[in-house]
Amino acid sequence: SSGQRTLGLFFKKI
Amino acid sequence: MLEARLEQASILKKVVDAIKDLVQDCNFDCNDSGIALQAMDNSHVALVSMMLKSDTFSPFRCDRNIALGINLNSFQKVLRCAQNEDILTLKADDSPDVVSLVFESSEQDRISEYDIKLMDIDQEHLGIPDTEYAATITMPSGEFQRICRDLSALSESVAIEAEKNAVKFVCNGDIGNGAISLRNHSSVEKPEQNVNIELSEPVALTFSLKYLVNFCKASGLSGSVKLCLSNEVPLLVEYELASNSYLRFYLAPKIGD
Repeated sequence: SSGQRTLGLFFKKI
Repeated sequence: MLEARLEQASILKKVVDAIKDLVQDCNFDCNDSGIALQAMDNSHVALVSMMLKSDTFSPFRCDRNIALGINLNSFQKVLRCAQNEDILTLKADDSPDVVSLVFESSEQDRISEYDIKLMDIDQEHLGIPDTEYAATITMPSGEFQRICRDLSALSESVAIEAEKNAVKFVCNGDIGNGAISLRNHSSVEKPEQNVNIELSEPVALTFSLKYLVNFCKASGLSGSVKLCLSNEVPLLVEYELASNSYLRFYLAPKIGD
């Protein structure tokens, strides 16, 4: 839904 | 090889029940420190992080790193074949095709043996930074579940606002609005009802209730739940288990209008 961010913005892939 | 014996099958049953609607296929990463799992939901909004430390098991043996790729639906089907009080033992070879589960009744002479076929799962792994959260709220897990359920009837989202000594759950929906405030509360007689709010600065964040309601399926694992919040970072919802084991959920915030 609108405004929902995803975790990729906060946690980096390792 | 892996050999891990749990005194009570119910722990694993509850963990899988709690996460299986959020993630479908995941790797159970086994090494000498225990069994860990990290998986994101399909939309990459929520993340499950489970750690069952080796001390949770007795005995626990795992000489090498073994990834057990398991479909949680299949896992749940097999775990339902165990009684809650059964002793559960997980076994796998070093390069396994299957994971074996043995359920033993402590009262009867019954031994049940099941295998689950493993899958190759190419899973993204995220690094979660150590965070000093601005607000940490510990409250009864049942209370948190009720708040999330109640508010989800009114709205898709909840704002969690933590300030000195109080935390407020606020929602605005089409039919009306709702707000629940909790204050620090401690009782010697009923410690299970305690609410503790630790705060270094005020926090206000908005989250999707659909995910929070899902996380609350873990309420049966622990009488209390910990909510950790900082502005502009994902919410951490933690259920602590015995022996420093845990089931954690992370949820990315929503941005305001």
